[in-house]
Amino acid sequence: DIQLGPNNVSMGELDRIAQNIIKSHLETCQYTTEELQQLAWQTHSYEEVKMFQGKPRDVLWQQCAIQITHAIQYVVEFAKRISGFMELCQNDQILLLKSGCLEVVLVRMCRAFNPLNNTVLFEGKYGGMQMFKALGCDDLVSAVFDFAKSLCALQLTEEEIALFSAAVLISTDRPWLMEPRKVQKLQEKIYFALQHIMQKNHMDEDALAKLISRIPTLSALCTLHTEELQAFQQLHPETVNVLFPPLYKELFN
Amino acid sequence: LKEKHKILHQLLQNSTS
Repeated sequence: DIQLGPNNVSMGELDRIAQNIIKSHLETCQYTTEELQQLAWQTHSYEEVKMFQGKPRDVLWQQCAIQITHAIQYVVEFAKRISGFMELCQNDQILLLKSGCLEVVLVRMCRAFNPLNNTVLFEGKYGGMQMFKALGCDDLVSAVFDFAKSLCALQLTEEEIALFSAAVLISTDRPWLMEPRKVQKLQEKIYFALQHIMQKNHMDEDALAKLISRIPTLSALCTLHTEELQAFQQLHPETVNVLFPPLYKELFN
Repeated sequence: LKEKHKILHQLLQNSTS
């Protein structure tokens, strides 16, 4: 604890923050690294992909909304286990999760993405972009796949994914925070911990800068998701109102 | 905000499983 890191945060404290976030991440991931490795080359057959493509648009939208909602519930659990998060006021906890949960889901998605054949884990097996054709939003799907590929290219360790997820979630960029200083203090510590780990792991000095440069893309993807949802809802209001998970509607509608 | 996000608020209130 004697050695001081940036901003006079002790290295011991940075280490404690990092360990807490890594543990929270590992405890709240839907799949362990081992499970993902075992599944990595189990891909949907041609017939299975055709089956997804043949689904009515609203059915596939509903299926994706359910999967996203499921993933978000794990992200809420991740947030709750981060030291300091539950000490923020309830308004800010809700705001940070409302605006950041989908971004964290997208960051976590890179764990379940195989960049060698551009496939993602969906409904138990890996499949390519064509699996989501029936959603009718090729631009969004293609942008999400591009993002996952670009994040995979950085070859992040599980520890780095954990800290980056926390940094994305605990962000002072969100509007209407009631205690932005408190959020900022927590965010700074997370960034220092991330910086410390990345300097240790990567030869590339710009690795952290490259990672941070992906954040605007994350935000753009979430905006695109909201726009596509609105467009879909205009055509299928009943599907959204009656069949979509209540948490999904609460967060995005 | 709590009123508009009852499910999220409830998830935050639930004890960590």
